[in-house]
Amino acid sequence: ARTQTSIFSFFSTP
Amino acid sequence: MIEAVLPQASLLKKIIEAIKELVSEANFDFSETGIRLQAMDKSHIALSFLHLRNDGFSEYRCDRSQTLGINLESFSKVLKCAANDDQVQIKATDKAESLSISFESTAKDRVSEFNVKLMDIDIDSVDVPDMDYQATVNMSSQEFARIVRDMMTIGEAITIDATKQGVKFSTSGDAGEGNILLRHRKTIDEEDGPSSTSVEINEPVSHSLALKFLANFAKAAPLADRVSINLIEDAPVMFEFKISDMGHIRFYLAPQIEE
Repeated sequence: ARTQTSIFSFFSTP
Repeated sequence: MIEAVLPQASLLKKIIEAIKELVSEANFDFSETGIRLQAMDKSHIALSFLHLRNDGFSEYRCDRSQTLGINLESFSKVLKCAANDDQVQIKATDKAESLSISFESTAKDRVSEFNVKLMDIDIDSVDVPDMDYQATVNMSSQEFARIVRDMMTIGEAITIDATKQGVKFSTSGDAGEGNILLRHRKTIDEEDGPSSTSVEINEPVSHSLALKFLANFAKAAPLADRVSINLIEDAPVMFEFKISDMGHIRFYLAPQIEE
């Protein structure tokens, strides 16, 4: 099954 | 003091329509160089970026950088009061509590003015590094919207496979499955027509994405004839719509991964 990732898994907060 | 004038309200209408389904409230950062917006949907799966350069406006003035928090549904409602070819002016004083939006008809005989309340919006922002994409698909934005619409009749997720041969969009669901292949054209010239597709590729790359977000991105199609889809393994897919000579809207979408 596929899992949805989040933007935060790839880009960090400043 | 902020003051920005666009010769046609239709452009601003299209911009707000393109992002208001994804984000209900957003901070518009005004600076000397133009306007920027970064916003995420509530689930933190899609990230929207808007950049409008100062030189794209017929008049632009920003004495000092200022962030204006705006409810996009309210903004959109007000913009519906403008005729498409009305000139639109947006204005805010320092520490303003509302954004003033006025419309002037082409004959200059009708002027309307509205105020939209500003709000403090606490949002999560992220740093997006410059990335070397493995593949860039450049295609007609109308074609993109059509493919998204067609795929949504079958499934909820879409797989985008970019290879040297072209780009393949596929989906599957309870009713069955389907795929659409757009073959790569070496040059996009008049002979091929504006509907042709190019794929610049370093390495084949494949991503699975939630279709409902692509349906939202497709709302930016009225802004640009072309969309570019930028893919890299293990990173969000970036969709870019250029806004004629003045900037762009970019959407980053976090992929679905196999567990």
